[in-house]
Amino acid sequence: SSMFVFPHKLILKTCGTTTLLLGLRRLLRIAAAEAGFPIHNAASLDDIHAAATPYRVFYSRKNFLFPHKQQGPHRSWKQEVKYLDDIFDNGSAYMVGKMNGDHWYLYLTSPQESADGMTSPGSASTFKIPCGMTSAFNGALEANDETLEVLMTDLDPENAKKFYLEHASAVACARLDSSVVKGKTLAEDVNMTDSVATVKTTSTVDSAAEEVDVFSNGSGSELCDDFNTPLSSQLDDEGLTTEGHALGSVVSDVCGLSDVYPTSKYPDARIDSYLFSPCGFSANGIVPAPQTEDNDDAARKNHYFTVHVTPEPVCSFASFETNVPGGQNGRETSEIIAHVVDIFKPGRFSVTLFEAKTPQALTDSPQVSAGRSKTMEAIKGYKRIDRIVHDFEDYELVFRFFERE
Amino acid sequence: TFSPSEGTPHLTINHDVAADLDSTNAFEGPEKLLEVWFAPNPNALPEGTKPGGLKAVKQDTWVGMLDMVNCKILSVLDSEHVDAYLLSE
Repeated sequence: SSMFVFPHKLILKTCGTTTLLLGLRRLLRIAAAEAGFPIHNAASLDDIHAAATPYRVFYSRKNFLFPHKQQGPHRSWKQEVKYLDDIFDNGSAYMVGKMNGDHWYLYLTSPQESADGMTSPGSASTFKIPCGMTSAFNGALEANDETLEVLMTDLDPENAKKFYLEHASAVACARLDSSVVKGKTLAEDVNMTDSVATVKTTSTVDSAAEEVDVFSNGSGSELCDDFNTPLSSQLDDEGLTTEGHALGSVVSDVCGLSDVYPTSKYPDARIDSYLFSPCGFSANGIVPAPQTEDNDDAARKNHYFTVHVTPEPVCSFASFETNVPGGQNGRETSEIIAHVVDIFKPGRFSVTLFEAKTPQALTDSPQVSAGRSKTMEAIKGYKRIDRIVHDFEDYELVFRFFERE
Repeated sequence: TFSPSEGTPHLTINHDVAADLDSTNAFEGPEKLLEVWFAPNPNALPEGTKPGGLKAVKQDTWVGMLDMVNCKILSVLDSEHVDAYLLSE
């Protein structure tokens, strides 16, 4: 799972049987009490119902593989919508894609027109929260506001072994041997406090590690070639601090994730990744916009990407999400999709591109838009099954679904 | 090899959680995604909002909310414009 906190928005993406929506009311309360965002559903913060007024809310998910295992309001889309409708008074719910196949759900609120920009504090007996009252918010949507999400299922089982601790441990051992031979170090500058370590990585790691098939040679997950020393301790000697993070870093390099936003084009990009035990992988990346002539340091903006992988064959799934804008001296969106799909080799995947209708986006010529769309239709080795466009008030959503040829 | 600039994000690891996490029964597959905006852009925070907006909220404060979600903080990659939390499960 991952959380991204910006000054003006928060993104929370949670895996498995987590109860994401149960944290929503607390989030709105924190935004009011700790960040000072205005409240409009109560007279003051003393009221226990008082919560910050959001500008917009999005909630989305793919259809669950095992809905009966979910908790709280997450057992069905109907319950999730009811939960959100009980909090907000202007939400809309959508289902995108095949009902009898892989589909995707979206709930979003729309900015409301309000004569005075305020509702009467506490006037609604349910203390429902009005969203995005237009007169209460000044400022345009962010330029280049786009979110790309690739949701992949039916991962190639052999390829998915990369996301098992046992396999990654063996690869890490091989890399350690290799780095000792080549005289490379993984990190420098480690500051330890009581329970938290701050690590500043100041050198790159060798991404050309040998693949090791631990499933055939039976190597253990805890021990490297020195069988009396836990792998995590050996990696600590190299400056990494927990086995999950150390192996996550190795997996990021070996699987190709580190090259999605390569340092050659995004020199200040950083990835934080973790390999779970016995399997599963998560990674967050922060990608500062490349510096250009008309983009000085003060104006540079940081974008994110996040990856989550469940490799077990019975429920194999991987997701990739990013708000790094396509093009603009970086990689095109179609290149990113192709790269990500090649990492996970899914049997099926959906691509959702959510783009704000900002003035900048609207200046694209029809030819440019058509060309960009066309390149996203053709992913090598896959057949595009569905393309569905939703035209919302301020956003356009394009949903595409692909199957392996 | 490259030399990161001052603006390079840096990583903090929460050893209390990250060291002994067992996720044997944790995964189901598809995730849930929630995005809550409190302003149209970071330069348009409403009047009365603290400088930094949500980024001004202390990390410990998020822990209580994340407990309700059943997630723990494994590590944080922080930068000038966004803080990225890697969470358990």
